[in-house]
Amino acid sequence: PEAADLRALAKHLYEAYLKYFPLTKAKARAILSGKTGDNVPFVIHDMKSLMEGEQFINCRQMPIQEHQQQTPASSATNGGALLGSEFSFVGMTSVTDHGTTNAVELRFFHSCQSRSAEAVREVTEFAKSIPGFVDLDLNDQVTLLKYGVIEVLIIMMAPLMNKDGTLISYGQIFMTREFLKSLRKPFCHLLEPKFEFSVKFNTLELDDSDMALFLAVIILSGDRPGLLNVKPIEQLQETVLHSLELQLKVSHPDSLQLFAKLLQKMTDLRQIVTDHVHLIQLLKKTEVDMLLHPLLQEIMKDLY
Amino acid sequence: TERHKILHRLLQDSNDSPTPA
Repeated sequence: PEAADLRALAKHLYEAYLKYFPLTKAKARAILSGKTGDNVPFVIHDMKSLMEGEQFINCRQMPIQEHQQQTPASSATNGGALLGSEFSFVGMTSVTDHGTTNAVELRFFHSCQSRSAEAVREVTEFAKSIPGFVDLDLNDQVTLLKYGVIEVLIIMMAPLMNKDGTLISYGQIFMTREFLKSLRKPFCHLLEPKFEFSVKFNTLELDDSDMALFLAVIILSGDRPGLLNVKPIEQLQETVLHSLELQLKVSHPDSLQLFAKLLQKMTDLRQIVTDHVHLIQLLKKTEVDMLLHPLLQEIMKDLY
Repeated sequence: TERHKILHRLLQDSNDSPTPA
């Protein structure tokens, strides 16, 4: 009976994962391997292709016809729609140098933030679906999200990445790793550590149902700074850990110590998040006209 | 914790139907 409950929990979390996250690993890997005949992603590999593709960044639906050069309807994409007009972020450029690479880089970075903020919202909805999460002290729910969300976002980037680049805009655009490395300092340092992590993480070959459980384990970390009531969080995590362990035995019977290897990734994650936050703080100082999305600001303030 | 206004609102936002049982 206990195993049945653990399997039911895995199924429940997988359903919530499918409900709240727009691009599954299965679909991303299909796009990356070129199996889906119809939606071949638009490739951004240099400034020119970035400018051409910019209008599509963060769009949910790319115009179906060929990606030939159209007159961009508006430079704003829907990425900033998150949280209503709270912070319409995309398309914010310094008027003076609209066309220069400096402005394009900043606009791209703002689009990344806009998508990240939307992803935070998706993770929040997923967290609320974890049985018992909404019954925790509200302050602890905030703390678990504050410290867990960037780790979750990095894990969710892995399926979109390979050694050569990453999918963005719901899998409609493929941006090359070399292009990202060619951006000026410090933008060029932003994604490289995530590529290194993702290439290794992907060798574990988790599927979406494994990912759903792993994300819940990350969110339910009882050692986050400032938690008021650790006990119930640890109990919830223990149940999800049992479910994850069983799930990995069932779906990866001959993958030795996969459970242990997966848990070890959580220590790598913390270092990547710490470095990421410090880089963003540096960016805020050096980039005069760089704005930080208020939700991301809230999360990163006094984090590490 | 007024410092996390948006996170608070996202957590309390019940604009969503409960996930399938």
